[in-house]
Amino acid sequence: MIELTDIVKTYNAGMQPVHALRGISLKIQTGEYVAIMGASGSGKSTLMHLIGCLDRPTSGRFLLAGKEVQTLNQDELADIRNRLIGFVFQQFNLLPRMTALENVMLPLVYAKVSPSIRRERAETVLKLVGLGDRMHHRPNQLSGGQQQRVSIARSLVNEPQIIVADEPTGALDSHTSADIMTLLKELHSQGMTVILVTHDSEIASYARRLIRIKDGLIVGDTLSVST
Amino acid sequence: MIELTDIVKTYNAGMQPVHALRGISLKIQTGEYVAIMGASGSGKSTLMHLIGCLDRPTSGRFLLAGKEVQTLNQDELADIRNRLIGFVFQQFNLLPRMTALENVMLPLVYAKVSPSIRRERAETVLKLVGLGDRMHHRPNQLSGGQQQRVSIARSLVNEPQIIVADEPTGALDSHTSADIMTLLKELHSQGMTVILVTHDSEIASYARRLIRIKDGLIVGDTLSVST
Ligand SMILES: Nc1ncnc2c1ncn2[C@@H]1O[C@H](COP(=O)(O)OP(=O)(O)OP(=O)(O)O)[C@@H](O)[C@H]1O
Ligand SMILES: Nc1ncnc2c1ncn2[C@@H]1O[C@H](COP(=O)(O)OP(=O)(O)OP(=O)(O)O)[C@@H](O)[C@H]1O
Ligand SMILES: [Mg+2]
Ligand SMILES: [Mg+2]
Repeated sequence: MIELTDIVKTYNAGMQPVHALRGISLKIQTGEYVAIMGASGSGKSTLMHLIGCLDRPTSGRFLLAGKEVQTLNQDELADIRNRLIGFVFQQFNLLPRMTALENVMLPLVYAKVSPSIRRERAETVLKLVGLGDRMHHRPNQLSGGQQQRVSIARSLVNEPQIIVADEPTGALDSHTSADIMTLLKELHSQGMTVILVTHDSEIASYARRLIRIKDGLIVGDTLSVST
Repeated sequence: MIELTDIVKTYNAGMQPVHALRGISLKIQTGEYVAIMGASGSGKSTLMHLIGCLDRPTSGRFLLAGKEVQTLNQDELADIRNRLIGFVFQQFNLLPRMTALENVMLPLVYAKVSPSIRRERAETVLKLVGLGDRMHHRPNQLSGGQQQRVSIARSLVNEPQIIVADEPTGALDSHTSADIMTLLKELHSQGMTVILVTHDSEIASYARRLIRIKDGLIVGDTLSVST
């Protein structure tokens, strides 16, 4: 389902070029549960943005559901994103002037779902992450962990085939983290492909496969022996 | 040094009032090292903003270095903040159009330090958190953990007496976290008061005292038995 070949990403921002990804080759099958770990600055979010079709590689090949993603234009990329992928951003990326409910309804607008169904689905998924009583708060009226959960809810509302989650429990206490991981486990058992970045080895242990990244390269790719 | 008595904080934002803090009483002596833990939404960031003089209580008394903080005006609060307190925000609060270096130099502008000394001190503290080669990047050219470290560097550049850190290692891998905790331990041994919120019990174990918050109330306050 996901196949990266010699993926390179270099940032050129008027200073020293930053070689964020230096040649990544990776295959992820439909329905897999993969965790990605690595030091701060090693390239994890960069890799997630490429897999999530939010950014393009500098060079290399990216096959997603049979399509050559690096050749698609912006509209085609947006279409793939909206239909297939749910993305949880490391820093949430919520729209500040919308409520939690409105933020979660947004992907359904792109999917051309009717307003009443949009609202109903958004409310359901917000309750699933424990925010039933915070739906009408705006992001600056929510705690850090509540904003993170809105970001998680938004990624799930379109029933995506692939969840790309960049440190989805970073702002959560252990109890709330466990609730979120149980939710992801349930969705995975229903066929969803889960790719998550984490700094927490306990969170990584929910996955079947662990990929380690260092200085823009894959330095480890192992199957979990437990379960 | 810090004394809270019956501190209440209620948010009224046009919807149901939220009783974020419901009567907190707490004393923290000069030079203590305190960790605060509690569920997502329990009131930790609200408490940290009050202690850090970034917000006022709805009611209750707050003595800081002998002054009745709840009676001070905005200028007096700003003065206390800039002289005594270094604050690490849960979501970093970096200025997007400034580089890492400029962001870290900002507290020294308020302290009326000369431009060359400002630059020198900011560079020193950025190197201390491992960002010597990222000084001229803006926040959106930095990874999540790098932004967090800029926020930490900024809180330390004014050599504050009290560090108020809201989940300072939330976006960091274990190795980088350990570096940051070693830095805080060193500063604490030099006399700094450290108050940190964390979801990670391993990070909390660096502190001498652990305060647990639940639904806006203190439900535990224990001294660490180790070390
Ligand atoms: N401006 C606001 N208006 C209304 N409610 C608010 C506002 N800011 C925070 N809240 C609510 O107050 C409660 C406490 O928020 P706070 O940010 O202190 O939690 P926290 O313990 O830091 O949580 P986390 O671990 O998720 O960061 C939350 O339920 C939150 O929804
Ligand atoms: N727009 C950009 N311009 C220049 N350099 C960038 C840009 N975005 C990221 N970088 C750099 O690319 C490297 C990889 O960043 P990335 O965000 O992928 O790291 P990460 O592994 O997610 O780190 P963390 O665990 O701290 O979130 C970092 O060294 C960062 O400074
Ligand atoms: Mg990242
Ligand atoms: Mg918080």
